[in-house]
Amino acid sequence: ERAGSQPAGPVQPPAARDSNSPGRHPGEGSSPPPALGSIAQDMAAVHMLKLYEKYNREGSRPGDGNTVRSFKARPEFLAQKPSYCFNLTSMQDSEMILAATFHFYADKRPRHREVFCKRSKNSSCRLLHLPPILQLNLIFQSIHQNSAYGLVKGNITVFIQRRGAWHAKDISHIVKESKRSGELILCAELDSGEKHQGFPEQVSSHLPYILVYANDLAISEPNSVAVTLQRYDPFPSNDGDPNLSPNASTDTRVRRDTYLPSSIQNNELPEVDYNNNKYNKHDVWENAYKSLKPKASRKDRRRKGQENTETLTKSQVLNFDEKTMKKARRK
Amino acid sequence: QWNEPRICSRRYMKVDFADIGWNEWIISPKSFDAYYCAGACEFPMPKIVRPSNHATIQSIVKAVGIIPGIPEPCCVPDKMSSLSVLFLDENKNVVLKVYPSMSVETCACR
Repeated sequence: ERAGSQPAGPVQPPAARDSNSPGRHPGEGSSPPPALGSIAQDMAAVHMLKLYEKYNREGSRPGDGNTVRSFKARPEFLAQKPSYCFNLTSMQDSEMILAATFHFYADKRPRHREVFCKRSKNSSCRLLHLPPILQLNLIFQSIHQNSAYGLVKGNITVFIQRRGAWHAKDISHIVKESKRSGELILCAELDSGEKHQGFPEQVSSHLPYILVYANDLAISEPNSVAVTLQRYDPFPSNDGDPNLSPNASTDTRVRRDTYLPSSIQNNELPEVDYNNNKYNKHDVWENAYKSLKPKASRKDRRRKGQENTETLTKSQVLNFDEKTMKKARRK
Repeated sequence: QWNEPRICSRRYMKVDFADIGWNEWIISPKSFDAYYCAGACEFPMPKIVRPSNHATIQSIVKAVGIIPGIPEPCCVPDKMSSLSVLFLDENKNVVLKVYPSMSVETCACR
């Protein structure tokens, strides 16, 4: 952008026409609203709440778009320079970008003059050395995953008249280009020409942020509210057959193993003679219980246990004598 | 709800996002008046239920019993209004979206 551009007064993109007086940034001079609760620290949230109240008051006009996304900055060092990075990946493909603005806080006073004036005895030092206008270079780079260097996407020079205040700059072309090329990690370096020391001692509420105004073409689709607000699904979605009841989960059922030892063909007890017509179920159970042995002593039980394990290991399969087999075959 | 009119009309329904488990990420509003439609679309249908031509024909067919099993028309939302919702996306960034058709203004027989 050519030097000498307009001072960075707040940009009024289609959806950001705030009711604030021109030149005042939406979040300035206002205490964080209670509606934001714990996230009231950052100015992006305060700004978004102002936009929400405006949309509620005036409704969104046709050119305004139906979506505003805010992106908070994450301080990073890029090629040893302090930069602010923004993760734009949450933008949806159906969101057509109308405008984007970069909001940053111009520190009250540059540090080097602080140090300089401390030494000098002249009380009006601060006034004499107050540079009338601060020139800032906003250098935007898009970062590929896990790389330490970026691709410069834009370099905007701004002239700051008011210190200790928020400023906004239109970066629509940069964000549109980033989205088009799929480079959705965007970093901004605020270069004031001072030698790079670290990040200015900004409080977290003074971190820069980006607002993206968009028109979500999918918002009029049926159930568009579920796409962005339904974060869990009380029923597993049946992608396949719509007739499936919500409980019929589409994942393959665990097939239970129905192992039937080949030798047991029915529930009859081998030693019981079912042929004679005197057979009475009650008797059978009586006999079965009567035949229980009296409780063996501990020693015997242990020995018995050993015998059982021996017999068990020996004959895993039940053997019937010839007579029983003959009867079974006959039956 | 019991002394509601029988005829197809708009009924009050307030939705609290905490009741549907969305309040963790929705900053504002906490609740809103959504309303719903219920009531009969019997022949003859008065103008107030703003029947479509098809609904009028269907209710006559139903009343005359020409074809067994034809139900009366349904009482559904006609005019609806949008709702601005401020919420946190998965990256905890604040998002504002204006969702259409979130609240019922009028009902009609269709």
